Amino acid sequence: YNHFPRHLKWENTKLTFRIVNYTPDLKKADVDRAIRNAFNIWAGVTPLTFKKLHEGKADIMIAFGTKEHGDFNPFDGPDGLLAHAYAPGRDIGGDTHFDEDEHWSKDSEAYNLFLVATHEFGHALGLSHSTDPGALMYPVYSYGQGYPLSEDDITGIQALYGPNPSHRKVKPKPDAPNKCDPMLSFDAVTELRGETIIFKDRFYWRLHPQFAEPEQTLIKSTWPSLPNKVDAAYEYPEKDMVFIFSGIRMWALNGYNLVEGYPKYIHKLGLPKTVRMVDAAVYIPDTGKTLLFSEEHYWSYDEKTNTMDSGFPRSIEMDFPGMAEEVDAAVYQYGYLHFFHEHTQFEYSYSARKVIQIVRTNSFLNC
Amino acid sequence: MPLSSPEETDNWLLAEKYLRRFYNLRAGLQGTKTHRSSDAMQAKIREMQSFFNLQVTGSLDANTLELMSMARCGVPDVGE
Repeated sequence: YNHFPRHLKWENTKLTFRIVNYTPDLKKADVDRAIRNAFNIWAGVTPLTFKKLHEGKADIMIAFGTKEHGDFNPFDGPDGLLAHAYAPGRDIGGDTHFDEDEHWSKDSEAYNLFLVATHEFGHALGLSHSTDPGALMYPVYSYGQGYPLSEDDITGIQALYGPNPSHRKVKPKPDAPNKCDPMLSFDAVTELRGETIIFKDRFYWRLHPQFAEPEQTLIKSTWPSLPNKVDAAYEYPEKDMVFIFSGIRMWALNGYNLVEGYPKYIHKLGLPKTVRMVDAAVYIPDTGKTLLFSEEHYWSYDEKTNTMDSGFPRSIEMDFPGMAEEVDAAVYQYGYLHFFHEHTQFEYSYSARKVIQIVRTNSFLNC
Repeated sequence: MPLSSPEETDNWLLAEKYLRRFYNLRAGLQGTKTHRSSDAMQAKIREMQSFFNLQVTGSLDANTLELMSMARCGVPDVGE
């Protein structure tokens, strides 16, 4: 987290706010509720209280405006800048402005007013932007459900004001996973146009062959239509498509775009209805087959005929000796199958048909 | 140096505007007509790449430009 220079904060913890005007995108009551809920989030973790005024000057004046809206800090039309707020202080200090050229919603259909308001009020109370992609105070918008503050946000605001006197417990959003955590496990791994994408919780790392440092991003920042949790993923290069599995559904991506007709049920591939999730998936170019792993078994899917091969499922332990009996993620690189199970990575030679190296999962991220 | 393509110019202007607003890149022309990349601009690109945990290259690679075009908050990323 970051504070503004000189750690600007309100000396008075009893603050006032006033909603000067409303967006036509939402009912007035929905705007009132979003703003009140946003203040309640910060009130829940600090001694601050927020009283609503209906006239006169409040500490935090809230308004919707477009382009140049009176503070010489113009908005830019749809998308781009969504809103801004001023650090604690007199006059314009604390004031919060929303760009009326955006479309505001109370769900994920457009920009969620509650989420953006909670972020902006973080500024109005003294937080600057966080570099943690999992923090609410991260500069880039991303939609998420549930409690919006991460540990990073709470630590940052309590460094200014201390905790809520009632010490009410909140369950913060988990921070971004640490790539060098020795106990790190992966949810899914796939190639994507020459890069390697590693999914973990709400995030993914992007590993480029020429760069040592993987980049971490929120899944929804890149693919808003994907769920926050990915079970398995694989690339079928012949069609320049990546298939993503979560629960009993699967998505097809062409780069950043969702392919028409998806999501579909995984059973369309020919998996039995008893299969409720795919743990790992990997396409083997040498054979043209995609291996789908679920619990202790795996299936073989023929990408040319789009049919499940007969004689499956087969036991993972039988066919991949030396491997764990279950797989979290799998990827095929330079003739080797990399299997990941918990914090262990098994490097399996497809030609020699045996495990040739066992290392930690995080070594895949150059740790 | 051949003059840059319209797309490169657009990317450059997007980046200049972004860095000015969020990273205190000073106003005025960056670099010369043919030699685009000024030291100040490169330094600010590095600062932004470091903030977002991107590869710190100082150049406008695809990932950097992609991030610059994402919807975001209008408050600067560095304290004024």
